[in-house]
Amino acid sequence: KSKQSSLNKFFTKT
Amino acid sequence: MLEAKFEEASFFKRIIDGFKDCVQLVNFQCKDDGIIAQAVDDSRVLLVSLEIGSESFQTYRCDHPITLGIDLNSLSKILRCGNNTDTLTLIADDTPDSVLLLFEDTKRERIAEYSLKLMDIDADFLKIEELAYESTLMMPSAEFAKNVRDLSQLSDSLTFTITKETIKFQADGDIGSGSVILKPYVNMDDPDQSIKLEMEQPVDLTFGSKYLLDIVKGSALSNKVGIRLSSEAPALFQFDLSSGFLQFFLAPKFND
Repeated sequence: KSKQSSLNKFFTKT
Repeated sequence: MLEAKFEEASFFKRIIDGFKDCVQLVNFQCKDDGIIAQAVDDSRVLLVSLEIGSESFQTYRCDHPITLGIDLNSLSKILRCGNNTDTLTLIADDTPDSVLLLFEDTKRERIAEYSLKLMDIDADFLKIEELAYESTLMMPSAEFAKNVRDLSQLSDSLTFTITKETIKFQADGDIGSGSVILKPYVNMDDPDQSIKLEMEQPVDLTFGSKYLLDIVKGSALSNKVGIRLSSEAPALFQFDLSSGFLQFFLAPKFND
């Protein structure tokens, strides 16, 4: 079963 | 002072329709070279990034940077009030608490004026680095939308597999499975119908169907969609405007 990843893992807040 | 006039109200309506179903509260940042907006969906899986360059407008003027915090549901209600072929002018002062939308039917001298209250939206702006992608794909947006809509009926996940000469979209669900396989293809008569593939590394990625179904709503904006994939980054789906773009960044699913 695959698990949804989050954008937070890839992008940093400015 | 912002005064931004679209030649056709339908153009702005198509832009908003392209992403209003996945995000609701959006800060539109108006600057001298155009309008940009960015928003992340509530589940923080899909990021929308919009850029409308000043050349997309019939006339454009923005003396000072202005942020328009807009509820897209409310904006949509007003956009439905204008006729598609009306011109649409967005007008706001330098510290606005509302934005004026002016629909003009130049042939009939009919003018409709609506004022939309602005909101103070506390949203963080994500910095999108220039990412290195392993595979880049360009294809007709209508064909991509059909593939996504067809296969999404079978499963809540779609797998994109790119190899040297082949693009494969696949769904594997409870009622059965399906796949669509495409090869690069050049249509000399209608270049927008071509399929281009640049593969640096094979890619095998899985995405949530519900997000892909939101993304393909951008198809009304452009005949083509650019898809950039990497195993280390969110996928980028891009619909180009005459000047600017609507981009969707989608975080993939990973095997547990």
